[in-house]
Amino acid sequence: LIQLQDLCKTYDLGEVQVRALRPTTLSIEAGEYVALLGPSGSGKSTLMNLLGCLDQPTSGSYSLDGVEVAKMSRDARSRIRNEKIGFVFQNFNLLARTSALENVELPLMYAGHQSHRQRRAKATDLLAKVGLADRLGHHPSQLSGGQQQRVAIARALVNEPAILLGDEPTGNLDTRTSQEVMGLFGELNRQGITVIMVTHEQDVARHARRLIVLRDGDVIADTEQFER
Amino acid sequence: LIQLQDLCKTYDLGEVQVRALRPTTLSIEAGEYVALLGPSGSGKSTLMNLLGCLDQPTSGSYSLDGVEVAKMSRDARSRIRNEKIGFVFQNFNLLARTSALENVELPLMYAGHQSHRQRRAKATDLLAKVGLADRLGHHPSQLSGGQQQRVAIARALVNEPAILLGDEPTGNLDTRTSQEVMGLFGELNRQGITVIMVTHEQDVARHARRLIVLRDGDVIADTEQFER
Ligand SMILES: Nc1ncnc2c1ncn2[C@@H]1O[C@H](COP(=O)(O)OP(=O)(O)OP(=O)(O)O)[C@@H](O)[C@H]1O
Ligand SMILES: Nc1ncnc2c1ncn2[C@@H]1O[C@H](COP(=O)(O)OP(=O)(O)OP(=O)(O)O)[C@@H](O)[C@H]1O
Ligand SMILES: [Mg+2]
Ligand SMILES: [Mg+2]
Repeated sequence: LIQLQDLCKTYDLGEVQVRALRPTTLSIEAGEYVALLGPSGSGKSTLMNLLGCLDQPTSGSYSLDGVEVAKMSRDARSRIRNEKIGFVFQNFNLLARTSALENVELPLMYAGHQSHRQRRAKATDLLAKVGLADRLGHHPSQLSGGQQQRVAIARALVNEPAILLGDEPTGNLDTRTSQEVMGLFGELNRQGITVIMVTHEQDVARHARRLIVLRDGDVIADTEQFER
Repeated sequence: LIQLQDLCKTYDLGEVQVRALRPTTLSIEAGEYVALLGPSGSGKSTLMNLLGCLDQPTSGSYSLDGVEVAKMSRDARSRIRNEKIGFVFQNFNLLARTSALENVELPLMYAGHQSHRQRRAKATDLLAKVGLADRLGHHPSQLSGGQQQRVAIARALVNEPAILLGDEPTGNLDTRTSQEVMGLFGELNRQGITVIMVTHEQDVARHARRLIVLRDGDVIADTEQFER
């Protein structure tokens, strides 16, 4: 499903170059459950943004479902993001002036093939699943940190993506809510959805089958772990 | 040092009222180390914003160092925040168009009694302490999530506050960086600084002497725990 070949990202700040991700080669099969670990600043979000087609690599190749992402048009990339990928961002990226419900409906509106009533029902349903049934009308500034994170999670799932990317998706959640969310992700993975999760918490990482560890932009470990 | 008497915060959204913090009475002595726990949405950040003099309660009293906060002028509150309180926000609240270094220098500029060179030295020193010596000139958008969080931590500490308030201060940090930061907070607490930390992580909560647990805006537990 995902094939990276010498994929690399360098930020050019004039006098200094930050090699956020060094040439990385790896592949991820459909249906895998991957945890991406590593110290702060090691390149995890950089890799996730490349995987999510939000950012262009400095060099190297990224083939998604057989198509070279770098060669896609902007529209094609935008459509892939909307149809195939659900992304829970490290800083949520919610629209400030719209309600929780509208934030979650947004990907459905871009997809375009559902009625207003179907979108509303679907978004309401997902928000209820993450415990926010009584916060539908709240704007992000009227929500707690963990509630904002859960809106971001619902939004990532609403278009039933084939690939779920989560960048510290439970970082602001208490243990119990976090377990509920991980249960939901596990259920989706069993249904065939490819899950790639950045985390620094062992309780989240233990749900994954495969662990990829980054340090200073390099993959230093890529192993399988089994249920425990 | 801190005395709350029936302190309460209700958000009025027209058709519905959100009772974020119910009348709460408790006191915190100078030099205590408190962990504030509870589910997502239980009122932790609401309580922290009241303690940090960033928000006004709906009712009740908050006395800080013997002075009733609600009766202070805006300037007096602003001065207290700058001189006595260091706040690490759940969403960092960094200035987007300024560098890490300038973000950390900002409280020193408001305090007003140091030269440009002294401010620069102090801010540089703190950023080095949290491992960001090579990121001084980066703007927040050029920093990883955990790096932004560390800039927020350095900024909270630069004015040597008497009270350190941290709202999930290590939520975006890997285990090792998190331990370094907790080590720094522990050192400050031993020097007499009052530390109040919101967290949902056991590894953070275990550093505190006192645990206060919130649920639905109520304090449901207030206990002491000892080193283990
Ligand atoms: N401006 C606001 N208007 C309306 N309701 C609000 C507002 N701010 C917060 N709330 C509500 O108040 C409650 C408490 O919020 P608070 O941010 O204190 O929770 P929290 O314990 O910090 O949660 P988390 O662990 O998720 O950060 C939440 O249910 C939230 O929806
Ligand atoms: N726009 C940018 N310009 C310059 N450097 C950047 C930029 N974005 C990120 N970096 C740098 O690239 C490195 C990797 O960043 P990245 O966000 O991928 O780290 P991360 O592993 O997600 O860290 P964290 O766990 O703290 O979120 C960091 O050292 C960061 O300072
Ligand atoms: Mg990151
Ligand atoms: Mg909060």
